Amino acid sequence: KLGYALSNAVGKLLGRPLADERAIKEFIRDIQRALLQADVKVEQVLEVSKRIEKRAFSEKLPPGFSRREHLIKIAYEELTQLMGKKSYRLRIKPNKTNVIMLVGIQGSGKTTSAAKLARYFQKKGYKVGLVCADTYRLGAYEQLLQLGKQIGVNVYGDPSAKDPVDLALKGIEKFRKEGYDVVIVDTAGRHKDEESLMREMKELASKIKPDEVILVIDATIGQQAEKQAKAFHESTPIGSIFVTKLDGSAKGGGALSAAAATGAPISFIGVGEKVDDIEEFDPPSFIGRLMG
Amino acid sequence: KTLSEESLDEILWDFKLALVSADVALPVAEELAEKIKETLVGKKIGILENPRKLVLDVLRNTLLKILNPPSKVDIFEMLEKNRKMGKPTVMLFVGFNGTGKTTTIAKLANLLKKHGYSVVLAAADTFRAGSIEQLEKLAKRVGVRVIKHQYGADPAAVAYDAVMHAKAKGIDAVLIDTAGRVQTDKNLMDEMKKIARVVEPDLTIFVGDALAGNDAFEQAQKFHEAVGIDCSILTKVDADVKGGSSISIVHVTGKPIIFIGTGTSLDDLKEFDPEWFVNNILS
Ligand SMILES: Nc1nc2c(ncn2[C@@H]2O[C@H](COP(=O)(O)OP(=O)(O)OP(=O)(O)O)[C@@H](O)[C@H]2O)c(=O)[nH]1
Ligand SMILES: Nc1nc2c(ncn2[C@@H]2O[C@H](COP(=O)(O)OP(=O)(O)OP(=O)(O)O)[C@@H](O)[C@H]2O)c(=O)[nH]1
Ligand SMILES: [Mg+2]
Ligand SMILES: [Mg+2]
Repeated sequence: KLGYALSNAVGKLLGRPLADERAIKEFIRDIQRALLQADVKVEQVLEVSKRIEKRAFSEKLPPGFSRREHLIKIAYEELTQLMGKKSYRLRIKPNKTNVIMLVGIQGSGKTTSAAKLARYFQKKGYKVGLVCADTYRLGAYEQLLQLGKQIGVNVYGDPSAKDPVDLALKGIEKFRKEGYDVVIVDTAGRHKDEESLMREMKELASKIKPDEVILVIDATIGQQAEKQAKAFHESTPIGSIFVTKLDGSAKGGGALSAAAATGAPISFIGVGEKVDDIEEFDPPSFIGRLMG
Repeated sequence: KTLSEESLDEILWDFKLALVSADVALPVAEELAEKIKETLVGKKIGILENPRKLVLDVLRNTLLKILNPPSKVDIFEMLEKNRKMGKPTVMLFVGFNGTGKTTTIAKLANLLKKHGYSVVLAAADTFRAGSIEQLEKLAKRVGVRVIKHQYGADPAAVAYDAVMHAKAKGIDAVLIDTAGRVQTDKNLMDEMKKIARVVEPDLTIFVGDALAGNDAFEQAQKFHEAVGIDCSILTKVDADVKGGSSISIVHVTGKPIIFIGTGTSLDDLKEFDPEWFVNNILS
């Protein structure tokens, strides 16, 4: 289950007569290439490769380990470190209406992911409601409404509303009165340089007091991921990250860098356009794919 | 002194990292580095000349050359020519999920209308929730008509319908919206090929997200292989991007970027400026 590129790099290394300094350096270069191509932040790639190199040259071979196994062990350990926390599972608190707020850059997959999360919790037996608090995008309410209909989840929205805070509060209150367990709030796309939108997001979070803020990140995002995620985190502390579109060819290294930068764990991944195309985040398979 | 392979390798490694940091796809950055190395290795330079500055100059020129490919696309020239021949200019918009195709179509329709051209839109994304309503609402804002069927309809049929409508009514431009798709999905790529086969667009326009990293290269390559991209539009350039994906996209398609998206409003469509992008990438 270790990625193709990583095992390829190790295989190349051991194909040499000597696992000498030059061979190890080439091994490190191969790992760097794989991580860069996976969109991991350049600085992080250099950091990780420095650590692998240091350990490769300074650590004694553990008993029973071949040079090959030791190198794989080091690389795998350092890459897992990049991952941060292990499996994070979103906890739904009992006897209250849990509010989950989705935020992220335009087109990252928030609305689709909102529906996926609604279905995920619905399958677990929770009473779930969706709130469309995106007052900017034309057709946003219709999109969420149609998705909600597909899975039999009620959607609250008001296309004529101009104030997302007031709208969200109304929607949450309505679902709270009816004893809903989970309310998922979809918000408008925004990026860090849209100051008024970032302020609005901050205000929205402070008013609706979500139990979890999820940052939705597109797996195709490149080197800007970390900077964007940090800005979001400064405005609204991010509880976890939902990485979308991993069914494509992108490896999601940007999302990984974002997770490392914010300290937020990855909770879910999106693996397709359908409402069922959601998976709980599993670090080993993510690394495998990253290095593949 | 002469530029040794070793000193070049070191300089080029740094530049490669800089290019990747600017979101130029790794294979493209590596290819550029190789070409520059071939050009400069063994070259004699002045004692006081700074090799790093020399490489930077060569790199700058190489990037500018990439962003100004020999094949040019002038939408207005095309519209004029087709108008004189009494036929509509058919533009097919394709791309990965969420890159901004639908919004970009509305922006371009707005621009064409401002320049006195009549436009009709085709709601050929018959899959995604709310796609038809989104296009209709945008069209209403611009003041253009939408040809649509129902969700689940054959996208090629909707597109064909729109082209026939344009021909019958003497409309200058048909802008066809299609569903976002992953280039690794054979069925979706086949569906796109069918739409292109049926309507034979004058322009097949790839819409790419400026925030994308290495996948911009993958997307552009696969979409180009599938339907032949005539030009691209790069969106979300307002999101503090370095813009390296422009290099990847133009390099792999050999076709120009004709516009950039600079926001979510209808007038957030600007001309592509290669100089700005190269300066940004190398900043
Ligand atoms: N292939 C694939 N497509 C996805 C995934 N998640 C979302 N999408 C698609 O990505 C596109 C954008 O999704 P949306 O849910 O509209 O994105 P958004 O973040 O709500 O967009 P804005 O509200 O405009 O910011 C749509 O075409 C979705 O179907 C995924 O996991 N895989
Ligand atoms: N900031 C910014 N946002 C943009 C730009 N272009 C599009 N968007 C936003 O990106 C999001 C997605 O735009 P869409 O037009 O729905 O994208 P799409 O490619 O049609 O999406 P799918 O059909 O689902 O694949 C929307 O929120 C748009 O407003 C741009 O240039 N800048
Ligand atoms: Mg949305
Ligand atoms: Mg669309």
